[in-house]
Amino acid sequence: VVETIDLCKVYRMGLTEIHALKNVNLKVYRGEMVAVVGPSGSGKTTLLNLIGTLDKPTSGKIYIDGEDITTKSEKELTLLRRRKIGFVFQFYNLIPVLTAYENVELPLLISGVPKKEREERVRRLLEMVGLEDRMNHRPDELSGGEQQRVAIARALVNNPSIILADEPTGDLDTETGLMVVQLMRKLAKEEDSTVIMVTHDPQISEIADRIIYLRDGRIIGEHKSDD
Amino acid sequence: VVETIDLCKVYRMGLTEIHALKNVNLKVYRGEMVAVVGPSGSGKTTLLNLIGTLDKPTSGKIYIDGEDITTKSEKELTLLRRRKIGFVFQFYNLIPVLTAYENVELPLLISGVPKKEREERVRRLLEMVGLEDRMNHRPDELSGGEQQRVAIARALVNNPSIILADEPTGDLDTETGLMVVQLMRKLAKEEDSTVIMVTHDPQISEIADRIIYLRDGRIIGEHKSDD
Ligand SMILES: Nc1ncnc2c1ncn2[C@@H]1O[C@H](COP(=O)(O)OP(=O)(O)OP(=O)(O)O)[C@@H](O)[C@H]1O
Ligand SMILES: Nc1ncnc2c1ncn2[C@@H]1O[C@H](COP(=O)(O)OP(=O)(O)OP(=O)(O)O)[C@@H](O)[C@H]1O
Ligand SMILES: [Mg+2]
Ligand SMILES: [Mg+2]
Repeated sequence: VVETIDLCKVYRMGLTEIHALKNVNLKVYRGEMVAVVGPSGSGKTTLLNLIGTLDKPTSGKIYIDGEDITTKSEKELTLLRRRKIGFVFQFYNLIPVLTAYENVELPLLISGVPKKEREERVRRLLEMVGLEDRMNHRPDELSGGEQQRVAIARALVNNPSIILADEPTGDLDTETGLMVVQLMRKLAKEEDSTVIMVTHDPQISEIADRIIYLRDGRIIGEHKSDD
Repeated sequence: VVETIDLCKVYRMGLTEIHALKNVNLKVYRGEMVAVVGPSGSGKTTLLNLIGTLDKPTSGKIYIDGEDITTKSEKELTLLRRRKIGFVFQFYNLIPVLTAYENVELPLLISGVPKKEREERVRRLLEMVGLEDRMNHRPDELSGGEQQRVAIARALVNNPSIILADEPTGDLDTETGLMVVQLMRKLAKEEDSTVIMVTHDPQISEIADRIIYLRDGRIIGEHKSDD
């Protein structure tokens, strides 16, 4: 459902070139949960941003459900993102003036979901991540891990077929982290969605079906999880 | 060197009251590295912000080097922070328009350190956290973990006697995380500084001399580390 071919990304800063991704070839199948692990600076966020159409490759191809997204217009990409992709950002990107509830509701408002159904889905997701008592808090009235859980709920509320999660448990204790990732896995299995999850936590990566290893912008190996 | 007595913090939102800290009694000794662990939302950041004078308690006392900081003026608190406290924030708070180098240099500029010595100390710290090749990058040109390491270097550059680190390895892979915390410990031992470190990572908490457990705003236990 997601495929990259010889994917490269070079950041240019004046005369300096940073080769963040070098010929990355990756296949992720429908219903799979894949973990991407690697040292700080190895290119994980860059990879996720390219797959999520938030940035453009320097060279190489990216296919989502068989369509080459490198040839799409901005308008087509925006529609694709809205319909198919749920993104948990490394730094959440919550809207500061909206409450937790309103932040999670936003994708449903954009998709035109009717009020009663919106309310049910937002409440259900906030309960599932343990934030039923924090719905009316704005981001600056939430702890780091609570903000992270709002970001996760927001990414899942629209039932996207592809979930891209950049370090979804970085600010969570072990128990809460395992809970949200098990939740993502459960929802993905129910909907036959695909999850690509960047993580530094070995315990979290073990929940995935397959673990892909990145180093200095290259895939250096992968293995199936043993459960 | 740090002592809290019956420390309480209540956040008020309209008619709602959130009791984030409830009668916290804590003693931290000079040269000690203490880890504070607990579930998301248990009050760790609140505790660190109170000790770091970034926020005021609702009731209770906080002593730093024997001085009651709850009775100090804003001016006195600012001087205290500048002289004694180095803070690694849960969300870094780097200055977006400054490079990594300039962000780390800032505390030294504020303290009036001469140019040659500033340059030596900034470079040394950035090398120690593995960012010698990223000195001229601004925060938006850095990966999450690279930004976190800039924040750590900045907190350490002024040789503060009290280092408060809020989840300093949340965006770092295991190897890099262990490296920076071993670095903090080494520098603290050399300077006889004190480190209070909030962390969700059991491996990181094991590096500390003592681990304090927080739950629902209360200290529920502690134990010495076994090394
Ligand atoms: N400004 C605020 N107004 C209301 N409630 C707040 C405010 N700031 C924090 N809280 C609440 O206080 C509690 C403690 O917050 P704190 O940030 O100290 O938790 P934490 O232990 O650091 O959590 P995490 O591990 O998720 O970072 C949380 O439940 C949070 O929702
Ligand atoms: N806009 C940019 N300009 C220049 N270099 C960049 C830019 N963005 C990222 N980089 C560099 O590209 C490399 C890969 O960055 P990326 O954010 O993908 O790493 P990462 O694997 O997500 O790291 P982390 O685990 O620390 O979040 C890093 O070394 C970073 O310094
Ligand atoms: Mg990243
Ligand atoms: Mg916190």
